[in-house]
Amino acid sequence: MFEATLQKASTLKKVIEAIKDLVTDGNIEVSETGMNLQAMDSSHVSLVSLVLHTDMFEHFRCDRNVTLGINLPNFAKILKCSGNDDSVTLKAQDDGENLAIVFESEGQERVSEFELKLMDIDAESLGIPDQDYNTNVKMSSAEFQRIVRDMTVLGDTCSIGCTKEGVKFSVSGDLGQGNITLRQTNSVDKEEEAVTIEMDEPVELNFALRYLGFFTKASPLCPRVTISMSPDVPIVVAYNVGGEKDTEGAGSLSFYLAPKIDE
Amino acid sequence: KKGQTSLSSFFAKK
Repeated sequence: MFEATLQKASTLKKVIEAIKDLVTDGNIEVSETGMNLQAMDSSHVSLVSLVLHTDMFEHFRCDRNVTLGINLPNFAKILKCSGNDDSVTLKAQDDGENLAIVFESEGQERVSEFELKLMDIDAESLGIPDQDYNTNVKMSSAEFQRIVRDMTVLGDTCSIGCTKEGVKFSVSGDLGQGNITLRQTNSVDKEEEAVTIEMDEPVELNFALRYLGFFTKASPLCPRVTISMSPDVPIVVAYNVGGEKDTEGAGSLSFYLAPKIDE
Repeated sequence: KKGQTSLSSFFAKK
């Protein structure tokens, strides 16, 4: 059987909220190392990779690997029933048809029990190469969300260009064009707002803003986001889960998006 | 005009 308790149900709620609009159904693979989910959107343009290590959990027991086929919007509906400071326990039998979800308030005076029906999901799995990226930009996740939202006003495709000086987001559409440049900042009052760029060579790629917009729904998870790019490969937009700022969390939520190219 | 590529052209199926 599988049983795991997370001290903050809100963390799981934020994770599922962040992906439920991009991916409807997904298999959460549970093993002794933790919980993992890999799923593509219906057009196979973007991919979500969620890793929750056992360290994140107050209690984690997995006797045998289990695949939990989950309808994410429905899971999100149940997670919304948790209180802000509730803990959450997930339980499933080896061949069970349901996922049990139990919320407990801090003083344990309120216990809510739910069951979510599991599904058989025939999902395609992709091998993501473990590669080093040419460019890694770390910035405020709220700022990234704002830029993506602002770019969407003008068009559907955003160019992201990076040099040592800064990262430039550009868009053009029927009503005109715009661009926003963020300069690399070494000393800022607020650490969370710093922009740091590690790069080998300048890179510029084009991406569909619709998908970048979906990714930014993960902003409440972490004040910082890491954007990784290399020429002609998918961009990675990554958030730590259950960690603080730039420090490695015990989990991560990464989004991959295939670039747009000249036809 | 920019065309959208698919992830399967970058990542192999497992």
